[in-house]
Amino acid sequence: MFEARLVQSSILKKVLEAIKDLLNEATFDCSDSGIQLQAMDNSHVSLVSMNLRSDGFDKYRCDRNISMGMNLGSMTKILKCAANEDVVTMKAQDNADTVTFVFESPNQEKVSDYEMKLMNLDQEHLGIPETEYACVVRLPAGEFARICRDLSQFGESVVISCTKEGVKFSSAGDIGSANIKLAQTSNVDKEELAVTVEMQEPVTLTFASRYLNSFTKATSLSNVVQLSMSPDVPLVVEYRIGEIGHIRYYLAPKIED
Amino acid sequence: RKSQMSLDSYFKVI
Repeated sequence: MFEARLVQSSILKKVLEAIKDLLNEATFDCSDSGIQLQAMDNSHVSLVSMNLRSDGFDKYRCDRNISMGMNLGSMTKILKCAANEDVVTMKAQDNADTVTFVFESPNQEKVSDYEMKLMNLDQEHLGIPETEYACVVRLPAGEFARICRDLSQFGESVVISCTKEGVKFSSAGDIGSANIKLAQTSNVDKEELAVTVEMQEPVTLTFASRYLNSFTKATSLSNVVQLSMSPDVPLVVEYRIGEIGHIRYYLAPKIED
Repeated sequence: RKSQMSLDSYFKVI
């Protein structure tokens, strides 16, 4: 038996919003420690890795590890049926071929349940090596979303350069070029408004703006986004999911032919 | 000219 109850169904809605641009379907691996999802987009350029810890749920029970393959379009349809203030419970029997979503209104006067068919997905898990990154940048998630949106008007690629002074985002294309420089915040009153850079060595990498834009669909999950970069390895874009977990996106760089 | 790398070149399937 698997059962996970979340008082804020809006978290689940936001998580889905954050992954459905990149993935059509995904396997939710449920175990005693929580729910994990790891999937690459069809082109194998980006990877989504999400973790929701069991202790972050209001109730969590998982007697046996289960992997639930879900069509994210169908899951989106179902979660649209939940009001933001509803309590959501996901339930499945061991070896089940369906999952049930139960939505309860805060006053318990309306209770709905939706059963969804599960899919058998061939899944390849990737081993992601633990990496010490040369640069780790934290900035307001809304600011990052704005930068990705603004620069994607110029070109298909965004160059991210990180030095100890700050971080620079650049793009160039047919209409011209654009550079956005963010300096490290000198005095930090509010952490969620700060730009911070932890740098071992400066890094400049080029990425496809289309993917960066897709990652920013997670903006509503967190005030802060963290970018981790090292020369010639995939970028990691991380958003915390409240007190319950995180979503990380990995993006392979573009390199000189 | 830059070309897009695939994650397969960095991470191994387990």
